[in-house]
Amino acid sequence: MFKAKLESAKEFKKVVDTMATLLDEICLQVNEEGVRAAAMDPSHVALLSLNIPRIAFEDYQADEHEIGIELEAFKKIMNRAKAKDKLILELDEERNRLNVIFENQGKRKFSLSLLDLSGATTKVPELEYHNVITIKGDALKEALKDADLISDHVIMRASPYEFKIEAKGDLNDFTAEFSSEDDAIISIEGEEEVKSAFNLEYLLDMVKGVSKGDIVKLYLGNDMPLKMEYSLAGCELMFLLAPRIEE
Amino acid sequence: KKKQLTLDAFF
Repeated sequence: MFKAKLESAKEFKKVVDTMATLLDEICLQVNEEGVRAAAMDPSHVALLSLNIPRIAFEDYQADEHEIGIELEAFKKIMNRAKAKDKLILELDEERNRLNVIFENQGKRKFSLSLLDLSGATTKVPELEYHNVITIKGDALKEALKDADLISDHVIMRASPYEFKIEAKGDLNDFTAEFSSEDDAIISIEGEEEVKSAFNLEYLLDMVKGVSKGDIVKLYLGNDMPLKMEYSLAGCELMFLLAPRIEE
Repeated sequence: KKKQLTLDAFF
């Protein structure tokens, strides 16, 4: 069986929105410890991994199951979440459906037909990073939106004391600079200077669910994938984004 | 010329 209750359907909507911008479908691996999932986008440029430990749920009961979900349909349902709605996710094994229930003044129940995605699990590569930037989510998001006016990609640079996002257009440039003294920065770790270039459309999709108060961790290397981590209402999201390189 | 890599290169 699988039955799990989340305090805020609206908060979980942000998680589903973020998954749906990058992925078409995802296979949730549920067990007594919580819910996990990992998948690459169709072009294999980005990877998203989700971990919701059982402590993030108000109620949680689960045996081992793989629950394959079509994300566009799930997103449409989650868009109906209202403030103060609780969310119950419940596996109906007989009908092979995931019941998505909004609980508030009554119960509104959608039954989402499941996909057979068994065996489609994605392994997450273990990459080693020396530079880690912990930054306020809104500052990062605004800098990426600024850069989007200038170019379709950015260069991220990190040194022991500084983090920069640069965009170069044909005529105009943009640079966001954050030093370890700035309010936006929680910490900058790393002993060397590194830089990698990334596609902006993917970056903007990855920070879609981030709002004021969220803290984002960035792991950077030289022409290495960007690793990004943040939590939304106890749901831990991790992304990898492959770099663009000079040929 | 810039080239977009895929994650497969890092597995």
